Amino acid sequence: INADSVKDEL
Amino acid sequence: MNIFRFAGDMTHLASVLVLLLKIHTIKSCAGISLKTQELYALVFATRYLDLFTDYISLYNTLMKLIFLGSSFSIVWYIRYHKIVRRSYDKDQDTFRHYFLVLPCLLLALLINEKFTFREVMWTFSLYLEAVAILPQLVLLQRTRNIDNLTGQYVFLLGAYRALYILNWIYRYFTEPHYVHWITWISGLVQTLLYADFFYYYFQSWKNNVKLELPA
Repeated sequence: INADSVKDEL
Repeated sequence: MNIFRFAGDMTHLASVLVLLLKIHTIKSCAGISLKTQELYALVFATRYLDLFTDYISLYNTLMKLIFLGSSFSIVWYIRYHKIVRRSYDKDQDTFRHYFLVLPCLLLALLINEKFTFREVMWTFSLYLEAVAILPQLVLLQRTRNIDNLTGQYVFLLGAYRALYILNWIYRYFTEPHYVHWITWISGLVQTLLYADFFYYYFQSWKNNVKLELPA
């Protein structure tokens, strides 16, 4: 998961 | 992870815990819109599809489980719990929330970052979350008197997204090519929808009077 994507947010 | 986002997640967690606490302890859901709760359960169900496929962190997985668990149990309480359901005011909670689901789905099919099932579902959950509070705000306008737990619930729910906006600003300036217009615009719309509630909530807090929304 590229951490900069907003998908690492809830 | 930055302080704004962590504060936002904690505020969001506090909002669902306040609501669960209210329903579980006083066995009442007076003033709570079941429709908003159902929309929120749908938001989490469509946003956390990657729960079992992409592991980001223990924190991320744990919080997703808490949000999914709490939102579905709140819906269950209001729908099926023999005592709580009696305090649900279905004659007042009449917002046709299906009219919110369909446009959000169509919009997600039209405007998204990538036309895949997961991405469209995720975008749908963003648009839906932005408007999910509407049935609750309409119900508050109707029932006028707001008990302070419900007031705190709505306040915390609005505050969490406002903190997320600070998080997006922070990440925009600290992370290269961190640009997510869809997330930012729907988050901004969501926060603006709370704006008038915030205004009256703050006024009532400042003047130390019971929170009253204008009809």
